[in-house]
Amino acid sequence: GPIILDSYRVIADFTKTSKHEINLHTGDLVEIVEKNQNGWWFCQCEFKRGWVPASYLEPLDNPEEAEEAEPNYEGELYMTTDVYKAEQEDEISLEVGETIEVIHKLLDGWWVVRKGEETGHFPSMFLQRAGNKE
Amino acid sequence: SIKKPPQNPPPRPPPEMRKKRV
Repeated sequence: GPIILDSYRVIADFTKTSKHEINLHTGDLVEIVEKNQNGWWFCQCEFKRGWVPASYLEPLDNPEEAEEAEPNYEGELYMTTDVYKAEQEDEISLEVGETIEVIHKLLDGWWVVRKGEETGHFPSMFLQRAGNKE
Repeated sequence: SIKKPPQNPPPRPPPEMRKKRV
């Protein structure tokens, strides 16, 4: 039978920054083919196909319904695979090879992580699992 | 391949969405 794809509505204009992304216009409807946990989703919109940021979409059905996982305040251990310097005040700067705890895996790919007393958003694409806590 | 996602982090949510989730 036909494959039913999830439909989403675009909530803000997005201008692509590389050739495998596509531009989005507020109000457009798109179908999602693949949801990558790094926050880039592969979508099709009429005849265009490409990657778009999940944070610019809301579900067409039940827009108020939360798709996000619940936060886990115990934290899951991850290691950073790349350096990132915070650009917004709610982000955290980390070097390569730091062990941190992930406390909220957000669909937009900007996970909430904790290192010591500090918490902030960090790109999930720069994180890999670092085993289990005792 | 086109199925490989971009290697840079996606943009943060638009400001109006970030307010909504606080």
